[in-house]
Amino acid sequence: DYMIIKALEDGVQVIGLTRGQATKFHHSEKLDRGEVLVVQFTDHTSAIKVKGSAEIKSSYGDIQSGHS
Amino acid sequence: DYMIIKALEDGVQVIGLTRGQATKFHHSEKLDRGEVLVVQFTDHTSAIKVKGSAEIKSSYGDIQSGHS
Amino acid sequence: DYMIIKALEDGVQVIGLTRGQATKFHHSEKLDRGEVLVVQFTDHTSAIKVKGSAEIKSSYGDIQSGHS
Amino acid sequence: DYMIIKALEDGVQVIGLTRGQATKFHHSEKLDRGEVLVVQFTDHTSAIKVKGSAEIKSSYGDIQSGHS
Amino acid sequence: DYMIIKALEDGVQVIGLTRGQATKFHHSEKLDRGEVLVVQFTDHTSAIKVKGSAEIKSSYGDIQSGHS
Amino acid sequence: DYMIIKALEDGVQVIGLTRGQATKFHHSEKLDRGEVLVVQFTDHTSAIKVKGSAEIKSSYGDIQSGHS
Amino acid sequence: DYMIIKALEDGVQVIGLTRGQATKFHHSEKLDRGEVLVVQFTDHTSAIKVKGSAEIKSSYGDIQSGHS
Amino acid sequence: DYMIIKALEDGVQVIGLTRGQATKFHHSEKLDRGEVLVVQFTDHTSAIKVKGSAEIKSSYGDIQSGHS
Amino acid sequence: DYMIIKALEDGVQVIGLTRGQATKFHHSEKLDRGEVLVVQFTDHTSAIKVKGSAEIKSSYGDIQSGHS
Amino acid sequence: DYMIIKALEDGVQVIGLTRGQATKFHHSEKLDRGEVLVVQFTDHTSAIKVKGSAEIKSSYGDIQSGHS
Amino acid sequence: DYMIIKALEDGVQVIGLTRGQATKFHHSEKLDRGEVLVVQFTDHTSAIKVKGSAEIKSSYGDIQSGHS
Ligand SMILES: N[C@@H](Cc1c[nH]c2ccccc12)C(=O)O
Ligand SMILES: N[C@@H](Cc1c[nH]c2ccccc12)C(=O)O
Ligand SMILES: N[C@@H](Cc1c[nH]c2ccccc12)C(=O)O
Ligand SMILES: N[C@@H](Cc1c[nH]c2ccccc12)C(=O)O
Ligand SMILES: N[C@@H](Cc1c[nH]c2ccccc12)C(=O)O
Ligand SMILES: N[C@@H](Cc1c[nH]c2ccccc12)C(=O)O
Ligand SMILES: N[C@@H](Cc1c[nH]c2ccccc12)C(=O)O
Ligand SMILES: N[C@@H](Cc1c[nH]c2ccccc12)C(=O)O
Ligand SMILES: N[C@@H](Cc1c[nH]c2ccccc12)C(=O)O
Ligand SMILES: N[C@@H](Cc1c[nH]c2ccccc12)C(=O)O
Ligand SMILES: N[C@@H](Cc1c[nH]c2ccccc12)C(=O)O
Repeated sequence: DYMIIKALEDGVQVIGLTRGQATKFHHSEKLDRGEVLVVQFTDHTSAIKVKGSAEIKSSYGDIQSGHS
Repeated sequence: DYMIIKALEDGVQVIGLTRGQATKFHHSEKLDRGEVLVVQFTDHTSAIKVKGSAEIKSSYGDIQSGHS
Repeated sequence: DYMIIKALEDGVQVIGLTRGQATKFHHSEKLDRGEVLVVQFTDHTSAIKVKGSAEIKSSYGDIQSGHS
Repeated sequence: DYMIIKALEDGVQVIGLTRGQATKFHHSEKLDRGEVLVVQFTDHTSAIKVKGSAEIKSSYGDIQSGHS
Repeated sequence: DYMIIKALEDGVQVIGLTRGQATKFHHSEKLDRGEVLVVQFTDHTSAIKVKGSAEIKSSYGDIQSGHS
Repeated sequence: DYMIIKALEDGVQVIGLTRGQATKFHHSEKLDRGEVLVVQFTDHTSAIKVKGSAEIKSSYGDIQSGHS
Repeated sequence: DYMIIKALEDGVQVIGLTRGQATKFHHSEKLDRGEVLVVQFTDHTSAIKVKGSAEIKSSYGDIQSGHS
Repeated sequence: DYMIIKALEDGVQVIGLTRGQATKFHHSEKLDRGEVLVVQFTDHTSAIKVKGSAEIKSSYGDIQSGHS
Repeated sequence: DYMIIKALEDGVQVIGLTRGQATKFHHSEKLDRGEVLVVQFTDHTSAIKVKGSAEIKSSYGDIQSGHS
Repeated sequence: DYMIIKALEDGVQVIGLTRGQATKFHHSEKLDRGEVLVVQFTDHTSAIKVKGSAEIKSSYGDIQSGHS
Repeated sequence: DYMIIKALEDGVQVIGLTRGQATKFHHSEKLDRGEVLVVQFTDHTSAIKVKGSAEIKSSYGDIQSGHS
């Protein structure tokens, strides 16, 4: 499983949350407008948070994050 | 299996319930309006509860939580 | 396999029945109107009972529990 | 494999038959009208019997048990 | 693989035939009109015989047994 | 892989041929009109012969045996 | 993988060719008009030859052998 | 993976090429008009050549060999 | 899982982010207009970033990166 | 994975390139007009080159090689 | 996973990039107009670059490389 995130504004954050008993932020990748980040679920990442306005493509279709 | 939760209001909670004989809350991730959280079922999470108004996308289509 | 349960009234119960030779209730999660619970079949849960009025989404489509 | 049973009257019985050389009843779960039970095939259950009027949803579509 | 059998008359028999070199009847489950039996192929059952009038649902669609 | 055979006349035979270097008949199940037999390929059966008039349902659709 | 062969005339032959370095005939099953033979690929059979007029059903659709 | 070859003329050849570092002809099966040969890829066969006019059915649809 | 990236301008960067606890850039492949790069997720790459204007094809459809 | 190559002219070459660190030609099979060659990817072949005019059928549809 | 590349001009290059911590060019296969190359991802190749004008067929549909 993976998903595609395209930033629609500067300063979008794609945050990886740790897999396991504890749930913490282990990485936040910053995206500027137009940049695309493709991320998988992994041994270290079992939840992903998106802050800011972005287009998100997944097996469930497209959804837009942010206050648009 | 994973699902996508987009908060439609501030203060939405996405709660992980423990896998195993006991069923307890192990983590609650707070979302503000527009924030998106993508979560998997894992070795530690076999049930997920959503409180507050949010759009939930899964392999069974879309459903909205809350009192809208 | 998992399914999604959205409570349509307060006091909905989602009950896990034990896997194995004996079939007993091991957990009952209470839901208030609008709350959503997503549950898997697991090593400990091989049957799930829903009491009260709720919308249930699964790979077989949607069905509504209760006396609506 | 699992299936969903919604009782259309009180007193519906969902009966688990044992897997293995012998075929016996190991559990009977009673359902009142509107209650929903979701059951899997398991290490202990290789046949399931439904008595009384109920809606049954499976990968082969919907079927209604009872004398409706 | 499993299939669903709904009795359309009293006295329907669902018979399990043994897996292995020999092919014998190991169990016959009697169904009254309206009762539903869901059966799997198993380590002990590699052929299933249905006598009497019943509706049979499988991955190949529906078929009716008996002299209707 | 399995298939469903519904006898359209009395005296239909469903014959299992042995898996392995030799190909012999190991079992012949007789069906009367209306009776249904559901059979799998198994460790002992790698070919199946149908004599007499019957409806056969498989993953390749329906076919009728006999001189109809 | 398996296929279904229905003889459209007497004397149809369904021949199994050996798996392995050598390719020889190991069995020929004779079919009379209307008889149906369902055969798998196996540890001993990696090619199958059909002589005479028959209807052949497989995952690639239907094809008729013979000079019809 | 397998494919079905129906000869449209006498003298069609279905040739098996060896799997491994070397690529040589290990078997050529001759088909007369109307005969059908169904062949798998195997431990010994990783390429198959068809000479003469024949109808070939595979997961990619039908194609005809020869100078028709 | 893999995806296809076609540069729509010179200087497009396709960046591999490390799999594991740390998330760092391990490689950046530069593409000139018209060049196509096809990349997999791997043991070393669990996230991929695209900077500049490019067409990206994946199992979720097409998306364009950049300020077009 | 396999593909089907039908020569549309004499002298078509289907070339196997070696799997592994080195990429060399290990076999070239010549086809005359109308001949069909079906080839798999294997332990020894991870790339395949087609020279000359031929019809190529694969899971991605049909494509024609050559200067037609 | 594999893809098909048909050169639309002389001098097209299909370049294999190494799998592993380092990302380097390990092979470049030159194609003349009309030639077709079918390539897999392998133990040694986890990214593939195409320079020059070519038609590329993959599970995501067709795309054309180059300045056409
Ligand atoms: N650490 C948690 C992260 C998580 C996954 N899914 C969740 C759902 C809700 C809350 C937390 C989570 C886990 O691996 O299980
Ligand atoms: N601890 C439970 C959580 C659970 C999963 N599915 C359920 C259904 C009903 C009640 C509880 C559950 C388990 O792992 O099995
Ligand atoms: N303890 C039972 C629970 C169960 C599963 N499916 C059932 C169907 C009918 C009755 C009980 C069950 C088991 O694991 O098998
Ligand atoms: N004990 C039997 C139960 C059973 C499964 N499928 C059946 C079909 C017919 C009769 C009995 C059965 C078994 O595990 O095999
Ligand atoms: N004992 C037989 C039962 C059987 C399965 N499929 C059949 C087809 C025909 C006749 C008998 C059978 C076996 O396991 O193989
Ligand atoms: N004994 C043979 C039976 C068989 C299977 N498929 C066949 C096709 C043709 C002739 C015989 C067969 C085998 O196991 O291989
Ligand atoms: N003995 C051969 C039989 C065979 C299978 N597929 C073929 C294609 C062509 C010729 C022979 C064959 C093998 O197992 O490989
Ligand atoms: N001996 C070769 C046969 C082969 C398979 N696919 C090919 C493609 C092209 C040329 C030869 C082949 C191998 O097993 O790999
Ligand atoms: N090092 C991280 C990279 C990563 C994958 N998915 C992510 C989502 C968000 C942030 C980082 C990541 C990992 O392997 O898990
Ligand atoms: N020897 C190479 C062959 C190859 C496969 N795919 C490629 C793509 C481009 C260049 C070469 C290749 C390998 O096995 O990996
Ligand atoms: N050596 C890298 C090659 C690679 C694959 N996917 C990538 C995406 C971006 C950059 C490099 C790559 C790896 O195996 O992981």
